[in-house]
Amino acid sequence: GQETIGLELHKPLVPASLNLSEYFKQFLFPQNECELHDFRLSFSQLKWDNWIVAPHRYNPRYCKGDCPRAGGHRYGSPVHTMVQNIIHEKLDSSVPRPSCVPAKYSPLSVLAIEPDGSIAYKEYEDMIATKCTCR
Amino acid sequence: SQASRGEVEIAAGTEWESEAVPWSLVKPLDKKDRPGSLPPLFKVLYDGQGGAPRLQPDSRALRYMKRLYKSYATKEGIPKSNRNPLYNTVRLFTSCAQHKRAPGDQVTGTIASVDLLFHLDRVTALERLLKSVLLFTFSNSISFHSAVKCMCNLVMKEPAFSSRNPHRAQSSLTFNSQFEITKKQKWIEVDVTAPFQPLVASDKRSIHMLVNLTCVKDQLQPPSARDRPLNVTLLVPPSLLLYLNDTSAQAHHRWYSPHYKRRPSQSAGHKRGLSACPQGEKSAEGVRPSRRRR
Repeated sequence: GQETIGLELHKPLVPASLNLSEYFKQFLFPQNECELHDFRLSFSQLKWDNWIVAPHRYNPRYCKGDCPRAGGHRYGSPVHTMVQNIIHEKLDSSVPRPSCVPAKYSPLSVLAIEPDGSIAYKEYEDMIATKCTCR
Repeated sequence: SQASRGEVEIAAGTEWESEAVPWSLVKPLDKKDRPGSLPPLFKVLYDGQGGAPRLQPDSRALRYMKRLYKSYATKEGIPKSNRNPLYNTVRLFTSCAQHKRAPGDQVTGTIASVDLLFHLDRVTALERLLKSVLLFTFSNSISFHSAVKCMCNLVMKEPAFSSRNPHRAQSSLTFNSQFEITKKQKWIEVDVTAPFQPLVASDKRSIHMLVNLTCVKDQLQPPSARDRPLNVTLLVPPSLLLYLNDTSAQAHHRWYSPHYKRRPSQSAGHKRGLSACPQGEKSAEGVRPSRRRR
């Protein structure tokens, strides 16, 4: 059997017609897939630093990118998302593709000066996106 | 809960759309579109009136609140998990009018009794009071050679003229609290939850009180240090700190967030702890069933 094993070892791993970069392309995720992006702003840019004392920097983050056709495995998307994709591709392109939107948020603590001069520490819900989904 | 809440908002259709609008600072919206019950932060975002004229706060009070902020949140504004989960709002009020009624007595160290008036208009109907503190500090940094014992006497007054019953005699409620000032202490917090609870709960918009502070030196001191007068008149008239639980939907409720997990034993202890401050229990219980129903 040594000859057969030898022959097997010399057999190319991938069909000659398909070169390596092409072969790996099928495993790469699309370049601009739906994901979380940072957007750091300071309240002085919005000219609110005369009443918002802290935090100085605020990064609400946002979701941007294309939704892959099989959204379920990575984004926790419901089956409806895939159905909407199929409708867009096969039945009616006026129905939009699923959108890349936030799925989870975290709160933000704000120290603010009230109009009467009193000072308030408050925690606001849903002020920072922490996870994206396709819907 | 996020997804369900998201579905509820999307299902709400137009209402959710109008809520989404406040963030569009690009185009000013005319008055008719403005939804009614937005918390102050969103109202300002909505109106773009961030620049509305504001009274400037007391610098010492601002320094204290910045220090409180640093202990409750990170630099990016993420709430830390180490603070009491029951309150998500802390408000500091400085007194509008302070009249010194009687000069201080250097020997016994009695501070001039101070007449204070706090306007609490910024406390919203959805904010439940959990704890009230009078915050004393010194006009300039002084350090005691040893601990000093103080007695704080509060006389709560009805406002001079109460529209409801103009002829009612001024009623007053006296409250005493003892505490100790150690060396180099910058802030002195006196818990006054008991006398304030009924006033804030009865939706009073302003609170009028007389504060007497008597500080005597520790008798164990060597005679030489005892005859040095205790200059407590350096104490600045106190500010009022209210620890509240904002029950509105926009406020962060830590005990419901998935990040805040209580161990069964701790939650049992937590329940016992709540019985120590009935207000907290009422507000927490009050909030829990409605949220569970929702």
